[in-house]
Amino acid sequence: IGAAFMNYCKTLKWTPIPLGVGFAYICYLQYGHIKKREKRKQLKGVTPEEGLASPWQINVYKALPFRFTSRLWGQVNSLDVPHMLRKPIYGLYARLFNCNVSEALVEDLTWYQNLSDFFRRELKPGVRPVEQTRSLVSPCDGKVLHFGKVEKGWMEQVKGVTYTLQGFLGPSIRGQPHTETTSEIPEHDYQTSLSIRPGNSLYQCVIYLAPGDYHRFHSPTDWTINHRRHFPGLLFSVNPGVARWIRGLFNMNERVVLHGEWEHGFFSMTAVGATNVGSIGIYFDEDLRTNVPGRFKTGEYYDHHYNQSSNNNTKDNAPEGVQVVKGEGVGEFNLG
Amino acid sequence: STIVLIFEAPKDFEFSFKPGEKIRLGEGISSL
Repeated sequence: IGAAFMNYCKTLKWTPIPLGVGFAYICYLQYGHIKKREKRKQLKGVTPEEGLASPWQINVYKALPFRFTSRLWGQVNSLDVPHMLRKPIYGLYARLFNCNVSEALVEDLTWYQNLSDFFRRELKPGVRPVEQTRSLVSPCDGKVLHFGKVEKGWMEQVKGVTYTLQGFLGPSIRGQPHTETTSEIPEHDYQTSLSIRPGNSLYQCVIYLAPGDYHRFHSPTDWTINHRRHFPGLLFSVNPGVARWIRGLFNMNERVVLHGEWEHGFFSMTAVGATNVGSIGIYFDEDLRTNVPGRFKTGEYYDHHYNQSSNNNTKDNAPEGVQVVKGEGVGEFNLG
Repeated sequence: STIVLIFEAPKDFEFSFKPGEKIRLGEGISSL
């Protein structure tokens, strides 16, 4: 056995060379991969986890009086501007925020009595044709921050930065009995409680409106709005940089959730307020008051059910709710 | 300001744009 083993070792004496060369080549390839990976990391910057605000940073940010300054900003901008100053002031705003005034229904800047009027300007008919071949269209002008499936009750405001469906919509949004003692349930169970139809999934889409964008929002599809839920909240900026920095940003901010049904089942559209734009108007909802003075508790909300008595859109014997068609104006963001 | 849409749709539903893309009112946002 010993002799046979020695003979075998003699046959292996040249083997280490190609093995070593092969191993060195693998190391060289791996080194290249690592270098490329590190370079990619540097180009992309920090990972979402590393770039998130810490609790103390959020607390400091919360302490800033954004609600008060936003209301003040709204009041100042509701004051009528002298006729001769309108063109230079609104013109400066339009240049700063890249507004396309030629698309406005009224191009004459002197027509707008104040900056708030100009901010919620109407568009000329036909400048935003509604695609008739698609059943779901964009409800506004803006930039798509994120979209995709909602999984186990979690959503993403930008890639990798999450917020919960339950925190965003609040308890008992659809069908579930609501009691004073309704408490939080596991996120996965919350999504299940929405009773999504077999063969369907839940999706979300986040669209950011920059200061110069058209600030009215329209119906993205034909649907029936049954219910409105108003969450008084903070007025953090919602620009993409802050959305990448603060996890759960949309669950903290002032917002109005409209929810109902479309051809495939559950449908909701939420207007999330921001610094200086905390006032949200819904055209068929005169009772709605947003960004009002006073303290509020986190998670506090006010519900309103739309029915025939408060709805001029529905005909006799029509089902409860406000029926809106694709492209129809639903509401607007206002300064303040 | 931000608009967030949350809705149920068939499992083969697909969005017809990319994150970061500018979009205009009335443009189709899905394959449906």
